Amino acid sequence: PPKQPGVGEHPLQFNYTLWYSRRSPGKQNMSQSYDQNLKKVGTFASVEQFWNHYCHIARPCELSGHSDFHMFKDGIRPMWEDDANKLGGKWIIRLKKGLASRCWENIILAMLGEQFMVGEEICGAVISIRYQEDILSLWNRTSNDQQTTSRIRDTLRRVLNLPPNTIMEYKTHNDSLKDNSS
Amino acid sequence: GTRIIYDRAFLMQCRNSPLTK
Repeated sequence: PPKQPGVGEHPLQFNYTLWYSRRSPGKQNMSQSYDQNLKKVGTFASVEQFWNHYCHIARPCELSGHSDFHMFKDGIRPMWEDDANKLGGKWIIRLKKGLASRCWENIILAMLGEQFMVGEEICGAVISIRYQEDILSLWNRTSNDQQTTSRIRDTLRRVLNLPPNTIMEYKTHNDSLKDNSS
Repeated sequence: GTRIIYDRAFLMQCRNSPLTK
């Protein structure tokens, strides 16, 4: 059964699941091994349940190697093949080292608090820790809905409070699949 | 329908609530 808020807790509009993945050096980056590397950290239905998980896990900046946190609506796996994602896409923001923890917190709080105002469009967010830079992405259901994707971009700019020259790139999951980049 | 919306300040406040262990 879906998780429920506890007595006196503040319910979320949607339940969310937090996932963690880490690529072992030397292994092939195939879809199957990606799926096998995904570890569920927990699911939460209230603001308080979220903090109870969040306060006990490492911050993105503390992770080493090739690691990702994924926070998706409960029932959506953080993979492009999921029904909710297959016609979707993502905004991609490349971050200088040192910004990942703050930006990740800002993006997930905006998601939990329903700050994007795009109905059911948001699927989840990912922070990818890499060697040279970190990559933040926000996934939505419908890549060809330009009004929605523009609205998401504008909210992202506001909640992330990034320098004005930060480049934001939108990519459909279909294109990512074709160029095998993510 | 009605949406459950929380701003950042409110969510941060809940972090310090007795319900958050």
